Amino acid sequence: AWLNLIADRMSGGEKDLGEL
Amino acid sequence: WGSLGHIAIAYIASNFVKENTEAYFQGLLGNDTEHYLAGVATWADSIRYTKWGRFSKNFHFIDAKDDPPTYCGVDFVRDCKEDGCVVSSLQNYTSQLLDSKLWPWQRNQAAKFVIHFVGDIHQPLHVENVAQGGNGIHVNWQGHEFNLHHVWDSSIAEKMLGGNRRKTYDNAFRWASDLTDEIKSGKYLTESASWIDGLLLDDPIATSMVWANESNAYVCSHVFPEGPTAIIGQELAGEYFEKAAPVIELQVAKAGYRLA
Repeated sequence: AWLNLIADRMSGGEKDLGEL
Repeated sequence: WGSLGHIAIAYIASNFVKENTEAYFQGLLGNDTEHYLAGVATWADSIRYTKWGRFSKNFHFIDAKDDPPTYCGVDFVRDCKEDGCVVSSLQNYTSQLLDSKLWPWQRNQAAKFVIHFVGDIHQPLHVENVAQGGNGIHVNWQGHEFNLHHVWDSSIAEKMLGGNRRKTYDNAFRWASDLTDEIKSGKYLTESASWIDGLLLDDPIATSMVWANESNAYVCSHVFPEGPTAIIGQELAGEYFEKAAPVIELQVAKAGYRLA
């Protein structure tokens, strides 16, 4: 979940936990 | 953890990241294969004892000055040394990953540190001060003398998995697949959602202190259930192993899921 949050932030995407 | 634990954690994380996350970190780490996380999971250990990497030697643990088995607990201000600990390192390297002004090589190293330290914070003896995280406690393992830290880092997991100890990546991959199934549809299905409750990207200290306290609680319940002196010289590959193994499985599964 930590890497998802980082990638979301850096890609300007959503900040939720997505598929997790 | 030893290599087996770190690599398994990385493979579990690979199984749960979103597509976008996979592409992002494959780019940052320069590896387009499914091994992009597993391949760097032990990098932080490989540089720890080199001259240039020495700055990072204290980043792998936090010395909780508690009193197991009577009292367990981690206090960031009390326990994190001036030159850093695993909690402050997770904050530092997470913020470097989020800083697009840094050089790609700096963010590449930051990623490798985060991947490794999320693993280490889930090993109970990386969150304990007694005898340098158990390194100074001699115990027996299948008739041979080992230190307690090594038993928790490697021996218990290796005994659980069996097979050829030299095939670390294969064993880790297989273990990660089993634990991924347990998270998706097995014994961890219901509890796994709560593992990522309250994750705060903007407060890595609060987030990793939750992980550290959870991990440290096992020092009282499973590492030193009778206190640190009672374990000296004991054979741990029997009854002690039976109780410790499920804790190690759970902590490795959690670390992988949280890392993802």
